[in-house]
Amino acid sequence: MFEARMSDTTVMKRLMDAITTLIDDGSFDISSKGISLQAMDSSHVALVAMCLRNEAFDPFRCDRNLSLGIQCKQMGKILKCSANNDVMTLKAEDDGDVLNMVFESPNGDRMSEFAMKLTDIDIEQSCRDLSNFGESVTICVTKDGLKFSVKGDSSNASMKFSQNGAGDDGNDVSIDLNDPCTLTFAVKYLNHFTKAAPLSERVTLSLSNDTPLVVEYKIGDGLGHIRYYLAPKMEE
Amino acid sequence: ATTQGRLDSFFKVS
Repeated sequence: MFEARMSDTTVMKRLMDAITTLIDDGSFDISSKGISLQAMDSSHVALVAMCLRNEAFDPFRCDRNLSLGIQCKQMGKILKCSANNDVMTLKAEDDGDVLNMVFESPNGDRMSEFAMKLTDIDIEQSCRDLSNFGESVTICVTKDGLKFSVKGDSSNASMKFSQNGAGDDGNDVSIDLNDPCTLTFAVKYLNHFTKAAPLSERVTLSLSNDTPLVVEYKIGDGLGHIRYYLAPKMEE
Repeated sequence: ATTQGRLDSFFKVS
């Protein structure tokens, strides 16, 4: 039996938005530690890894580890039926094929219930090639700062953030650099990752030459995180 | 010219 109650559905809504941007369905692993997910997009270019600790729920009960195959769009539709300050309860039987979701208004005068059918997810599902990629962004990190540059068909653009400076919106930028590095990525995916921005005030980009980019957003005060991994573009 | 890398070449995918 799995049962978890969250006092505010906002985090779950933002989290599902941040996941649905990359994947259609995923296996959500439920254990006594909380809820986690790791899934690649259909083209195997990017990966999303999410963890929401049991502390995000009260109470959180998980008698046996479960893997729930969830169609993210469907869950998103159900979540849209809740108000932001609703209390949400998730329930699943150990051998069931349904995830029950209950939303209650804080004063208890309204309650809505949904039963979502779980799907068997074939982890080895064949990937579809993406025929077109968006434009590329090159990220260059040196001791002077962080520079994003895009070469388009008709125009070029670049943005630079300095180590001790502040971004346009006044947010601080801090850089922890071992070696300078330059990597190129498909902008399209970075745009997808920004879907997670409402979950956190700060984003951390980790880059190393010839390895995937890691983009991390922390969830709440130690409640968990969502991380995206993105394969770089390679020189031919 | 650049080609899009895939995560499979960086991680062992089981």
